[in-house]
Amino acid sequence: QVVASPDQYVKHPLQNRWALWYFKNDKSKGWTENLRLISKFDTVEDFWALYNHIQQPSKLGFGCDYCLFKDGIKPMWEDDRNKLGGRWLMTLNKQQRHNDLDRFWMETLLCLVGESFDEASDDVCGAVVNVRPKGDKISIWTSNCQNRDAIMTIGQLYKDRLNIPIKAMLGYQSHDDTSSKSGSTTKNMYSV
Amino acid sequence: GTRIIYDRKFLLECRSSP
Repeated sequence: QVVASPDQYVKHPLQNRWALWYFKNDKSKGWTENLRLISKFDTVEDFWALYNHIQQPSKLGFGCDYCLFKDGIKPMWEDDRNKLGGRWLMTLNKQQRHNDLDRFWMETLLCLVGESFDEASDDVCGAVVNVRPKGDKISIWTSNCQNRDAIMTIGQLYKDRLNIPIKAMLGYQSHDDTSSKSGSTTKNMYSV
Repeated sequence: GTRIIYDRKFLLECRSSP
């Protein structure tokens, strides 16, 4: 009689339940109408089942986004757990859509679901990938732009994890600044 | 409290296991 070890049939629980959202740029509809919840998951196996099932970012149309956020946090500045926060923002050039976009996004998801930022992981709200003609963007959103230590930990570990060259600078912007920016660029509160 | 952490190697192994 063969008894399977629990490791073979028990799913591996994640620290958090996560929700994956998809934003499709349909100008005829309002912004929030274009934001769709795809699915939620709280195990490693269910994460992969979802990830393997959906399109890679590089295959999405311009103006589309994926957002992965902790369950209960909406992927928008206005959410109570986002409004005091900000984001580490990585802007990619056009060539990087082919070479880096998809693998950077997967690595970002692995950092989130795997809680790769030690205690600072508690400050993470979610991550967003924006597919845009002028250059795609990947960002990690945190809950409080004043938590400098946690934010710097996240930025440094994330940069190391993606193997981004030292000279390539990653900037952190508060949502407040981003939402009220006058010029085209938003000032960075922190950088790594 | 405790934190459930998975490193990238483990996560990638889970992806490929049946």
